[in-house]
Amino acid sequence: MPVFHTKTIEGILEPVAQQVSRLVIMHEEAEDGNAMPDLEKPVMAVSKAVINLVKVGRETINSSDDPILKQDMPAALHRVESAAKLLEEASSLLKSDPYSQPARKKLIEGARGILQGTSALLLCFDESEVRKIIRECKKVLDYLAVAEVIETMEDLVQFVKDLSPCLTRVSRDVDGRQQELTHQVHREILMRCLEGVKTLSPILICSMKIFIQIFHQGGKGIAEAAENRNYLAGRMTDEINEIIRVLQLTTYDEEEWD
Amino acid sequence: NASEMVRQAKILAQATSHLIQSIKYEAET
Repeated sequence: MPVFHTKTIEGILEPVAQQVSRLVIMHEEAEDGNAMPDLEKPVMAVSKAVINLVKVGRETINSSDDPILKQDMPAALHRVESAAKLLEEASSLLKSDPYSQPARKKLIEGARGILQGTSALLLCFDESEVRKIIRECKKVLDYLAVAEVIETMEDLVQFVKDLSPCLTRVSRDVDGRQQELTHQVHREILMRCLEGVKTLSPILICSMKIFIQIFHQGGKGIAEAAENRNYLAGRMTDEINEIIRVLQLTTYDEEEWD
Repeated sequence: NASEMVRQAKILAQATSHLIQSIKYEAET
């Protein structure tokens, strides 16, 4: 059985995946010689739904600034369109011969194609959304990288002004993402790392402030203050890097499911 | 656009399920 890594994709595809599996079994067991019904109406409904989905997909491609989405999504759309054609051919064959074996094969291939194409389309879009979150995470990494060159209170104030909205967005987006994931372990890692970032950020700012104060008061203990600040920036960097790593995971932890 | 894509994908999935169910119904009766 296919496994889907987000609740949205699972909610859409899981029911149809089960139906396709049953169709395949039915076909394998059957070879039954039963006449197939007239499928013109339900096939037309599928074709109409494909036309609408492809239209929205093309609009998404045109309006997106993500080159990977622009590259990958057309193939998924093509897959769905080809699958719809197979279903139309099957319907047409069954009209003249309700016992047609090629029609049954085309039905299975078409249903599978719809499932796989829609899955690829949703996955392509989902990955693009994940890349947006990762871009925000990388902005935080860029800010953390300059923490060790901040030597005045004015620069620290600007640093906090720059970092805060970025951290707020990362926090909101990663929290939203973890709620969307079907994989419990990935959810837990994201939550743990996010909590780490939230806890560490005020401590990092505090350590930077202490460093600046010592720096301007003659420098005794400056090495320890710098070391403490760098340690905290490093810890935050590690947490953000782990968030980025887990955001990109789509496969399941086999042990968990075993 | 995101929600529209998800909505249309859902409609397609439901139409495909309905198609397969109508085959089952006829085959099983």
